[in-house]
Amino acid sequence: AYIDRINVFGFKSYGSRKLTIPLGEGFIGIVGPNGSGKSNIGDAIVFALGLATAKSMRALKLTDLIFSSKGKTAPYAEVEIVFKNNGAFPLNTEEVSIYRRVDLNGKSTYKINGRTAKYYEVEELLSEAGIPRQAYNIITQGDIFRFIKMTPYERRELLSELA
Amino acid sequence: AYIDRINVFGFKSYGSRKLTIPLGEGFIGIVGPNGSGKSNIGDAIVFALGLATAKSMRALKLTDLIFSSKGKTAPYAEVEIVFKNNGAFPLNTEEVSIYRRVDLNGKSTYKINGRTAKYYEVEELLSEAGIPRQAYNIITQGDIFRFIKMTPYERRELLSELA
Amino acid sequence: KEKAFLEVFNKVNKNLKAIFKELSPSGKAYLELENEKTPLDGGVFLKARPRGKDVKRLEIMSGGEKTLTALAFLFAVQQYKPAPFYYFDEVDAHLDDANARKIGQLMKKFSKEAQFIVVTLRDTLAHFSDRLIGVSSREGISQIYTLEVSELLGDTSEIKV
Amino acid sequence: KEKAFLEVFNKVNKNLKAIFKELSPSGKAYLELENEKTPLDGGVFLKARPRGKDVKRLEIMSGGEKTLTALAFLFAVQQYKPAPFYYFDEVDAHLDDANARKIGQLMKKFSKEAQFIVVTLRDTLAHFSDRLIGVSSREGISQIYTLEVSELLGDTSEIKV
Ligand SMILES: Nc1ncnc2c1ncn2[C@@H]1O[C@H](COP(=O)(O)OP(=O)(O)OP(=O)(O)O)[C@@H](O)[C@H]1O
Ligand SMILES: Nc1ncnc2c1ncn2[C@@H]1O[C@H](COP(=O)(O)OP(=O)(O)OP(=O)(O)O)[C@@H](O)[C@H]1O
Ligand SMILES: [Mg+2]
Ligand SMILES: [Mg+2]
Repeated sequence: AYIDRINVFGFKSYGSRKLTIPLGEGFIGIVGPNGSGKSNIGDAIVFALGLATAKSMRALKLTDLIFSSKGKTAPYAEVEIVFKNNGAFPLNTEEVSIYRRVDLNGKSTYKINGRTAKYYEVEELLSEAGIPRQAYNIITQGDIFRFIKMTPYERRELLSELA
Repeated sequence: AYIDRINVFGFKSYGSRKLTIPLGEGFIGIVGPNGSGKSNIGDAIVFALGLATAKSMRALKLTDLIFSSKGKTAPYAEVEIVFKNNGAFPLNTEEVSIYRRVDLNGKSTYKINGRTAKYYEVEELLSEAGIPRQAYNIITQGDIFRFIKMTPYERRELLSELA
Repeated sequence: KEKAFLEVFNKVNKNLKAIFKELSPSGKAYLELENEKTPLDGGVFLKARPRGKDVKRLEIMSGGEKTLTALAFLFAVQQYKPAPFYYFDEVDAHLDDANARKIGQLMKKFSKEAQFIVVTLRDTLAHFSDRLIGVSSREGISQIYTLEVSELLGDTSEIKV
Repeated sequence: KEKAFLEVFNKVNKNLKAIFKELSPSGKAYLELENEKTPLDGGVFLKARPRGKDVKRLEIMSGGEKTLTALAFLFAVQQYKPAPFYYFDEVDAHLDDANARKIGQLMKKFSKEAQFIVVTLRDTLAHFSDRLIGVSSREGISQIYTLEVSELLGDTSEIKV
């Protein structure tokens, strides 16, 4: 499986409009000036896949993720990660969509392939598809050193989870 | 004042031999491959000027700073920072030398212009020459973010010290 | 259970040694069990000996050496059991150009088995990508567009992938 | 005592605003007293509003924006009361090329008042230096030599020994 594209609305710096970030198979480079919104792509992935306990999104509360500029705020922030399945997910659709929205009141809604789902269902689905619970496949800025700083016990845990 | 040169022996990666690192006035660039020994120059400065409480030298104990390789260890580590005075220090020598040695037993010796001195004498001398106590003029790898992460009180302290 | 763990440990360790050798030809990195007799009672140490040096505590390595060791470990895990995608944000921040190029080559190779999404501020890694996404900001709002790898300034001709 | 503090505060604040404007032309950064009436009872906030954006908490800024804001603050303090020397180790790690060049120009300017010792893995900053020190490692022992700024090829990591 791989992420084919990411659809966002009102999320962090992406403004109050529907926007599609095309990704796809292989080695995708993300480039641009400081502050342009590159790392926010990683935050969108962490947000939608519910991995925020494992990773920081540089937000003190969920509602910080809702786009705001010059006094105006988007009504909500939503992110949809669209995977090409290729048999990795226990679903028989060619594409698998994982969606999350947070409203101004801080309430989250998850959807799998368009139907509302509970967080634990997303968690289980990702685990089946081989996305690790501690999300070591997502290295945010400065995060690479965690493999050096982790204790020998944490490292053993990481390896045990692979077994 | 400025650092004219740094003399080292047995310090970190600089081997068991006398070595001079020429610096001098203006904008000095330090370049070279990963692991070559660039940051160890900053550690030499922090070591000799007794600023280790303010800065990490990536050593758990002082004796870690003594060069060792393939089982062999230098008998001691010494660093001498030679400043051009230009009236900045309350001494009437053209150059001001601040020296520190650590022996295998972990004991430190300081010298100012060649004569043995106590640590507090070095501390006072540096303060007179305008080298700040919290050493904010020395930015080690990753350290730049401290100005962002410091609390409003720490920032007030930094400014008060300038008054 | 211990048997399953040891199988993972040995395979990842084998990968780590080979990958680190590729990155630092006369250096080595490896995993070590704290407790050889009952592995699950102890931890797993990560040991590294960069070229020409002794095995030293990880903390005294340089920023670039730590980055290489950490990436080698991550790739070793990935080679054993790839996640469907990897996201790397400025992992080249503390790598010199030669090491960034080595990491780029490794990422190119491993991106045949898993998707690699790599954020970078420098051309070196970007030149190894199959496809490039450009991000810019206008009045605080991010704009997304696709770029050709050949559009990167700096010299694409000297990087044969 | 409060009077002396306010003098430092106002002067450094003035410097910070001007320096940040130079780095981020339509952005701004400034200091703010927590307690306007009795400054020494409160702290000092560092506020930044990068170009086109609102003033946001420092923590949600990007790595590059944080670096620029921190350097602007440091230069503002230096402009008020320079230390005899400054040592910067890879402060350009999270700067794009354009921002690294702006920082290089500022360092060039401020190095007339104080010595700037700048460790970098990229040519951009190195090109602004007056003099270059090369460091390499042979069998784990560092070698030191001087380089001409014109000798910088694309690669600071492939230095002739
Ligand atoms: N809720 C929000 N509304 C509007 N803008 C936001 C919001 N949250 C974050 N931002 C903006 O997003 C920008 C940071 O984006 P990001 O971290 O993705 O930049 P970047 O491209 O990774 O930069 P760098 O190269 O410096 O790391 C900040 O300038 C911040 O102001
Ligand atoms: N006591 C010691 N004896 C011998 N070598 C040492 C000692 N202490 C540190 N070193 C070596 O110094 C090297 C690190 O040097 P340094 O941190 O200066 O590198 P660097 O040029 O800054 O690299 P980078 O660009 O990756 O930051 C390490 O490889 C370490 O093994
Ligand atoms: Mg970023
Ligand atoms: Mg270094």
